[in-house]
Amino acid sequence: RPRIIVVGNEKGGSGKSTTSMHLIVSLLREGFTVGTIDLDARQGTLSRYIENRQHFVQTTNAQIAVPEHRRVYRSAVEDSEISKQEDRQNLERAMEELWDRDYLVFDTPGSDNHLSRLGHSYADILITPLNDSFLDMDMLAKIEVVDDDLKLTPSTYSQMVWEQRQQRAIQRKRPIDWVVMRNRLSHIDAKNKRDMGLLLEHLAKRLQFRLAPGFGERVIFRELFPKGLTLLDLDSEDAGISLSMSHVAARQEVRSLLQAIGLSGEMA
Amino acid sequence: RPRIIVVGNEKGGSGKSTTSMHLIVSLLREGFTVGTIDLDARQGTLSRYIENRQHFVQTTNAQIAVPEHRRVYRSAVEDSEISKQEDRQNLERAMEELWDRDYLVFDTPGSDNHLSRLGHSYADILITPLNDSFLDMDMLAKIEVVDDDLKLTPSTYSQMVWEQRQQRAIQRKRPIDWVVMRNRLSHIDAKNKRDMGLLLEHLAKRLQFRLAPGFGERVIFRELFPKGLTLLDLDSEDAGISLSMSHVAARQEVRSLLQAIGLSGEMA
Ligand SMILES: Nc1ncnc2c1ncn2[C@@H]1O[C@H](COP(=O)(O)OP(=O)(O)OP(=O)(O)O)[C@@H](O)[C@H]1O
Ligand SMILES: Nc1ncnc2c1ncn2[C@@H]1O[C@H](COP(=O)(O)OP(=O)(O)OP(=O)(O)O)[C@@H](O)[C@H]1O
Ligand SMILES: [Mg+2]
Ligand SMILES: [Mg+2]
Repeated sequence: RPRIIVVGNEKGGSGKSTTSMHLIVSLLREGFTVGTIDLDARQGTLSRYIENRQHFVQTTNAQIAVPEHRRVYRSAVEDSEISKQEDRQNLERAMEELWDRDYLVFDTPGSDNHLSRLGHSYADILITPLNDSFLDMDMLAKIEVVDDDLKLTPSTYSQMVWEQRQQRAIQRKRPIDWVVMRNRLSHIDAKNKRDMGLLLEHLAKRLQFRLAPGFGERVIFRELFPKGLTLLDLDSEDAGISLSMSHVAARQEVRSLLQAIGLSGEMA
Repeated sequence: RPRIIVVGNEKGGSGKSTTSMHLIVSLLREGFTVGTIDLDARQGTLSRYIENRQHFVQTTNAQIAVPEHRRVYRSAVEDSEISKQEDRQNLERAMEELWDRDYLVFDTPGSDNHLSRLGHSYADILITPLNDSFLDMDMLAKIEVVDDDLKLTPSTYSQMVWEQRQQRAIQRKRPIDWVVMRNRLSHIDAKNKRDMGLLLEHLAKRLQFRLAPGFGERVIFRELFPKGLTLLDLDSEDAGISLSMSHVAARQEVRSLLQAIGLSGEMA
């Protein structure tokens, strides 16, 4: 059965859709088959990214792999019991259609809703990207300095992840491997980066997640969206853009993420 | 009656809460009275920021102005008609309690819901921050290159803003002054910045918004969150952090935003 990777963070703009797309393309280029589900269908960033990729392939005949993609919209039914059932049916139908794939990747919204929580409950691996920022940190844990000591209280999103962990334990499923990944890292700002790094190490123990190497703030992570491409597609001749130091560094960052979540024996 | 500024963008992480806080503190320091409403109460970034500020004032006796703040949670009632009424009652009650203020600032969520749409309908000024990115642009307009020409189709968030504009026209209210502001601008990456700038100029005409000068990507915009402070508080002796080139530039960026939305005669 496919290994399921969920990319989640209730905090908006932490890099879920960006991380999802780069993960998906890496897996495809490793030769795996990949099914993708957009659980943030109304905003649809991942769906648009993949649509753009389809369009690029159709108009250029490029040899570029595209995942098998499904959008799952939130149920619009008013009755909350029925709407939850409908969410479950819609998600499970999409999963069934993609069940022959090696990997499934779910992109989730930057807000809390039943469909997103349901998606999280299926994670073998949960990847949570996060900006190097106290504002983003606040959704993982409230930080207070009490008598010179650091007090960390699990916050909204962490609580939700733990509820899914409990659910899975009750259902005797394998535990979620929770991986947190810093994103949009500044190439300067050493002090803030160090502070965030220390906080995340504390938090990793407290909330039982592990830290993966992150992505720097690099325009190459977003400028290829209109073509549906990523920097990983650029060693193919079809992409038509020249490589640079930043691209090489970005490529290594994506590779390190894959190694950290144990997805690329060959790449290691 | 108070002038109402709504900070909105359905796209997550575009900088709504950051922009809200810097706007609020600027207005307070100009001597205006400010009421603030967090319509993203579950995530509560703005509420937490203001809570931290309260705490800082209480523990240091600093002479630092704090806005009068309200959190408005989404109605949890299942019946959609009653839940919409409850949203309206909750928002209007908060507005009534703050009605003696010079300005009201509403922070809104990075997702679409009835409470957020309702909040948008009260805007005299709507400020939409946006990352310099095709992913963020996609929520304002779908961009397609058709026969060497740029085709711009209003996207989900723009459509919602236009619905609120139509509502206000029907109710004979004054039109919304829609201001879009680029945020987290890179200090390098000239080509992407130029491309985004051109797209936004086209879009401004098409969607009838104006472009305000934006904020650069600067750690000073986020590192003072734990103390509830902003760079604007730093010329006060209580803040305990030394100024730098980036702070001076950031201060000018905030001042330019205020001028652009016509809020600071004295500062101009
Ligand atoms: N490493 C990076 N370097 C440069 N830009 C990035 C990087 N990661 C993300 N971005 C940009 O940051 C913004 C937010 O990223 P993205 O849309 O992937 O986040 P998200 O968590 O999916 O947001 P939402 O909560 O709205 O779903 C986008 O404009 C994206 O292009
Ligand atoms: N100009 C800036 N410079 C540096 N960091 C910034 C800037 N603007 C925003 N940020 C950071 O970017 C992230 C997103 O900003 P913010 O939380 O204000 O966005 P938002 O639109 O309110 O997000 P949400 O959709 O989750 O409500 C935060 O980590 C914030 O600290
Ligand atoms: Mg997304
Ligand atoms: Mg916010």
